[in-house]
Amino acid sequence: RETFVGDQVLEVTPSNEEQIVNLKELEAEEHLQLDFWKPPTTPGETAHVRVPFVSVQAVKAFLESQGIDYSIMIEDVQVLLDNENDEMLLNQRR
Amino acid sequence: ERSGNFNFEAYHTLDEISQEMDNLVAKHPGLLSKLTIGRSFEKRPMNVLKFSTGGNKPAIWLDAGIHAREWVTQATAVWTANKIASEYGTDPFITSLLDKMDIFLLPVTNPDGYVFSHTKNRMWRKTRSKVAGSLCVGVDPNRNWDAGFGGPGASNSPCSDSYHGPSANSEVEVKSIVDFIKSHGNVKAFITIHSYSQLLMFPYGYKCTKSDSFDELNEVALKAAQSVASLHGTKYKVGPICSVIYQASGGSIDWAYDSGIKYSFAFELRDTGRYGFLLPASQILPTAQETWLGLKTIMEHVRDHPY
Repeated sequence: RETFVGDQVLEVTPSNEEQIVNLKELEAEEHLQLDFWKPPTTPGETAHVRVPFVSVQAVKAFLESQGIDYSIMIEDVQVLLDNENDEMLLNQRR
Repeated sequence: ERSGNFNFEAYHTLDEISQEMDNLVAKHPGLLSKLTIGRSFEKRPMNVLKFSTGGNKPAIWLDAGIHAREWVTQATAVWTANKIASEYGTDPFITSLLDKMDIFLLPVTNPDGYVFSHTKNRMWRKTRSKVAGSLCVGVDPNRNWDAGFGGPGASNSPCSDSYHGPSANSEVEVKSIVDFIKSHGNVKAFITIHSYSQLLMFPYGYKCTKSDSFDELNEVALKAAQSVASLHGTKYKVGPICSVIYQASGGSIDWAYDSGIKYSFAFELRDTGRYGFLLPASQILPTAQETWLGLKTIMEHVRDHPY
């Protein structure tokens, strides 16, 4: 089973079309393995992107260099997955 | 849970959901039956629950989980199935609806992807079909329908999460639904349930022009969104796919609408708390209950506006 320790989900708010283009170009960088849960569509609307742990610093540096607003929506994806899995096992035992 | 106390406030494996579907059919033999409309790429049955009071009435199609990782949608579908089955005969709306229409409900539209999201990769969204000549696996089943296929908003890279596939209906999961609905011939509404973003959308996605039924669909969707919000305050955005999200080709509701099914809608269920599709199981029940109010609004309109 694949794990996602340290992966973060960022809520990104592009403020103009240029920033949206930049985000789409970032998505095309296959080595970053970005997983857009909610794609960037229009300026001011939030996008959500899961960033593998190894790419977190690089992506944050890019967003800051482009002046693209972001916040951390999920600090560590694996923590949520472990909770979810524990709940399922608990239910099955029950 | 075999003895019938299925825990709707928990996520379940495909086997557990299948078992619950059998339990429901066993509990409601006069109303409920299970149809296998096809088999997935890995040969898992695509089991549809048919709610019918007899005869071949005009029908409503409901599906969930076409994107495997959106677990709250399959859970909502199972809860909805139980609600319809257990309240027929007592709830006036459900009783009047089923006296006039049949309902077909497919709780796990992408069984291979769903099992894979439980066992190997929780982030998995696509089917599990093998793509000739590529190391990557799977097609986005909501870009594979014959509606503007291969157009904007879908990728032609097999490694992309929005890969449209080698051709329309290449995914047997999609083709099974298409063939079933074509053979039924009297489906009047097509509702597909996704998560997350709290959106209620109608055609078109593959083009950004207004559909002929835009005004009516918009009015129904606005009312449905109000119904959803009335329970827990969950706010939905409403509109055609193209303007609410972006231009996306090969989507199921576009195919349904262009096939003559006027009342075609797509729900994107909640995340009200920044969990994305990793919605905690504690939110399954409130999500299913609020979604039901939106579905009810749409189905009332469909029942009262035969065409």
